[in-house]
Amino acid sequence: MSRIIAIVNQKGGVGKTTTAINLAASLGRAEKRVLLIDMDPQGNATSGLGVNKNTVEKSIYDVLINNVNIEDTIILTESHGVVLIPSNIHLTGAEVELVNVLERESRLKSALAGIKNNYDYIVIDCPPSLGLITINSLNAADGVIIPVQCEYYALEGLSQLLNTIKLIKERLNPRLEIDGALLTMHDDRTNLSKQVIQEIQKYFADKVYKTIIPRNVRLSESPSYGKPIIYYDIKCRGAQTYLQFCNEVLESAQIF
Amino acid sequence: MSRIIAIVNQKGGVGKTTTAINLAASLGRAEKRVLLIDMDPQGNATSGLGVNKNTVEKSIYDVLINNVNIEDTIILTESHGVVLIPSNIHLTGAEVELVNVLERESRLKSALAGIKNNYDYIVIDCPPSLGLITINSLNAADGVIIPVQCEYYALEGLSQLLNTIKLIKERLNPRLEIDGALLTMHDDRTNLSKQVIQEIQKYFADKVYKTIIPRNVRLSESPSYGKPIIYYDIKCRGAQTYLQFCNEVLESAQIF
Ligand SMILES: Nc1ncnc2c1ncn2[C@@H]1O[C@H](COP(=O)(O)OP(=O)(O)OP(=O)(O)O)[C@@H](O)[C@H]1O
Ligand SMILES: Nc1ncnc2c1ncn2[C@@H]1O[C@H](COP(=O)(O)OP(=O)(O)OP(=O)(O)O)[C@@H](O)[C@H]1O
Ligand SMILES: [Mg+2]
Ligand SMILES: [Mg+2]
Repeated sequence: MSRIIAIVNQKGGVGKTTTAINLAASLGRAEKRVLLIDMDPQGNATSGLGVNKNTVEKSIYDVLINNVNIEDTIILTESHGVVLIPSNIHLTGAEVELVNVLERESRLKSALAGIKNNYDYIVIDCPPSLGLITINSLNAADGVIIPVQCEYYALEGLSQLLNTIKLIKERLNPRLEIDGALLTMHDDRTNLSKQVIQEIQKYFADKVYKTIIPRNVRLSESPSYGKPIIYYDIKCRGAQTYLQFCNEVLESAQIF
Repeated sequence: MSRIIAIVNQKGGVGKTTTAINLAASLGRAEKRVLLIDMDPQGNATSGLGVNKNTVEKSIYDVLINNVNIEDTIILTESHGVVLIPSNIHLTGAEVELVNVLERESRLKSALAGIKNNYDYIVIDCPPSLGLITINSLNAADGVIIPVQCEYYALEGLSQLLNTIKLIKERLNPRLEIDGALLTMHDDRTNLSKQVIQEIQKYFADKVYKTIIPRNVRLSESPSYGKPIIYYDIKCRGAQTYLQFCNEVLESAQIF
């Protein structure tokens, strides 16, 4: 049984890529077979896993636009159990190019149909927008994880995001569920964090993960070494909380 | 003489909105006539200035898509000298809706032609993408300010951003200049910040503003009160460095 999880939030800089990479690596360490898909034109998930984007020949762009076989785009990473479909600079054009393409919302879903059962988890890192790239990801997904930064602006876009998820579920993908909201970059010294957490728990009720990811400089250092946090500094708070989060994801999988 | 400045970076969460609001407010305090345009569907600049998005009748969306007169969308704010063209939820659809519209890249530029000389500065807050909303902003602008977070991923998208600016300058807007890169969320305790700053200074050479904005929790608190930092806590480091940055912008204006 395979589960496709999209990491989505149109607010920028909330920890989508950091969550996608570190969840994927933690699942791989728990002996799951994991495919990570980098759907962001910036390609942060690709470089955060130590892959040089300039050497990437085929990317997710080629699957969405040029009908390239998805298996030809999958590459190995240094993280145990994790393979990657990289992104590269061409993906920037995809939002506009997809508009006039046949079945533009279902390109990713159709491409994944043939390979889905080769993996226990497929994790999709999305760009900070609700355009056709994110819509493709939501339409292909079984579940959505929403990283929410403990900051005021983080509350603003949530209703728009939930509306979009609801629309996709009604019109394109009836199996789509919200797996949960993950609080990120929490600074327990500030009142602001406490206030935002209370708001988010009111908003999402039982859909908020118990694990809260603290602000931890090691998490922002690890991408410069091309490594997920568990391979950069497994003892730090960032690594320990992402491992704990991974356990929550694995436990909830029993329920689905 | 009016100057239109677009605040652009497709990387999310780097301080575009925080820079747009606090630069606009500081320019207003220096007795300049300022128009702030919120081109981000999230509408953070609108709420950061204390305006309730749900009460907004006409927004920048109506100017881009429905040919509404731009003067009918301008509203007052509590910040001295600053008026706003707000954003609202409809703007989310604009990226796709603009694709098949006549002169899709020039909608904002044409709309601003008639009112540009009513202001000393027009500041445009952009979403975290390089799609048609950001292209409209770059095509309408005289200058670009690029906020760059002192983090590893911040370096990744810069060449894509500079390429896009170069293309716009060559094909649509020959007067477009890079006014400068502004380093944000600097944490002087970490090595990472020091390394990123050195990289940015190599990349942008003399186009890096001398002012460096520190990470300062007061800056992330002020939007929850709907106030720019100078009206929330003028003594804090966040306010002092944005006032200093504003002076740099005013000084460089003499050169243009
Ligand atoms: N818990 C954390 N503590 C400290 N830094 C963090 C944490 N999580 C992420 N970061 C850093 O914050 C920045 C933003 O995180 P990230 O890039 O993962 O967000 P994102 O939502 O993927 O951004 P975008 O919207 O641009 O895709 C990055 O530089 C990252 O290294
Ligand atoms: N110097 C700073 N110190 C501390 N927090 C800051 C600073 N600048 C911005 N912030 C906070 O960091 C978050 C991201 O900043 P902001 O929303 O301005 O970035 P952005 O680039 O506009 O994001 P987006 O890409 O989503 O539009 C916000 O919660 C903001 O309040
Ligand atoms: Mg990302
Ligand atoms: Mg913003």
